[in-house]
Amino acid sequence: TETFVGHQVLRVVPTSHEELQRLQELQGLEHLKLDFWLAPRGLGSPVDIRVPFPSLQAVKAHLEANGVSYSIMIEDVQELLDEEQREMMRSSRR
Amino acid sequence: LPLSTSTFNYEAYHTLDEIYAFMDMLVAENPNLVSKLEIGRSTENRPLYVLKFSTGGSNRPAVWIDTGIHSREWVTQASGVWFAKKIVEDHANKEGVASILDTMDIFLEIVTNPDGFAYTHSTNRMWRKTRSKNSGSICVGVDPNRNWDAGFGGSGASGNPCTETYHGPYPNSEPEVKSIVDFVKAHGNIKAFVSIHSYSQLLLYPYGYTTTPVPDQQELHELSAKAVAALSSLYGTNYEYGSIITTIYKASGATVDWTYNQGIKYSFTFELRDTGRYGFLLPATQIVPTAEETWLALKVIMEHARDNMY
Repeated sequence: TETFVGHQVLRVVPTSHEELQRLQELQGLEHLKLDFWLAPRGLGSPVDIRVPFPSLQAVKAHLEANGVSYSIMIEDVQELLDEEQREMMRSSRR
Repeated sequence: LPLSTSTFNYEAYHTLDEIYAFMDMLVAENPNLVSKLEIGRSTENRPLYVLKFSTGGSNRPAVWIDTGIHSREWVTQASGVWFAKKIVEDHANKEGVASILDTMDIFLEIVTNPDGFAYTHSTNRMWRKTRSKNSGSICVGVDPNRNWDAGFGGSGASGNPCTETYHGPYPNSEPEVKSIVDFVKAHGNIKAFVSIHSYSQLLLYPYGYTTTPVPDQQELHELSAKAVAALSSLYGTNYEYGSIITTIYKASGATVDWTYNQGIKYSFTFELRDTGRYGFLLPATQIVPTAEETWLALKVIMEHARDNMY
């Protein structure tokens, strides 16, 4: 089973075409293994990116170096998955 | 396993086997309304089941609803289970969609991508695509919402098997897609087609592969506005609506572009809620409110199709 320990989901709301372009550049960097939950679609529309732990520092540095602000939508994906599994177990016991 | 669909837990996520067992219970409890069709087999040879809700007649005008074509979007399959029970309850109580079933049939495919769904439970919760092998690549799977013969292979999909939006080697290469294509063509009387995804709270209509507006753009836009208003009236969930290409981005080979080009005027895609915090990991406590609000929008679309037969 694939685990997602340390993976974070970053949310970026692009406010300029430059920021949109920075995000599209990220989409092309396949070695970062980014998973765009919400792909770039326009100014003001949120872009959600699941970032594997090994790529976190590089992605945050890329965004910060280009002045692109972001928020952390999910601090640790695995924690949410573990909770989801626990909830499934609880409900099946019920 | 629960003893009946009344004791089934709609506020939890379930495995493929539990959903298939639910479907069998629903059919057994309602033999005069619900039947289970197998429209094909997936890449890994799992049955592709469609529930048919019909009060009689032959080849009646019909509504098609599918959920789970992207396997990780768990709230959609869970909502599909809730929809199935709701149709049966409305029919029993002679309310809601009961009047639709007087003249139309409803087809509901709850697990449209069973291989991917099983994989999200066993191996990778983030899996989105099918599980077909791609010759010449170590990467597996095709995006089943880019594999349809509508603008296939254009920009807005990828030719790289290692990406999430890989369109596949040719249109309908995926049996999960081909089975629906064959079913729609054989039935020939489907009047509304709704494919349900998550997330980002959108109601979308064709096209995604071209900026050319569909001939019925105005009617679809007005109908979307009504449907979204009904959805938001329950819990205030904000939705945007519009054509795929103007509302999100260019997407080629998408389901509803193909169904619209088949002549199914009322072709829509939903992107259900995430309430801005959970994305694909929407907590199970939000399944029922999500299904309830979505149902209000679906009812608007189905009633419009019934009252505006073409």
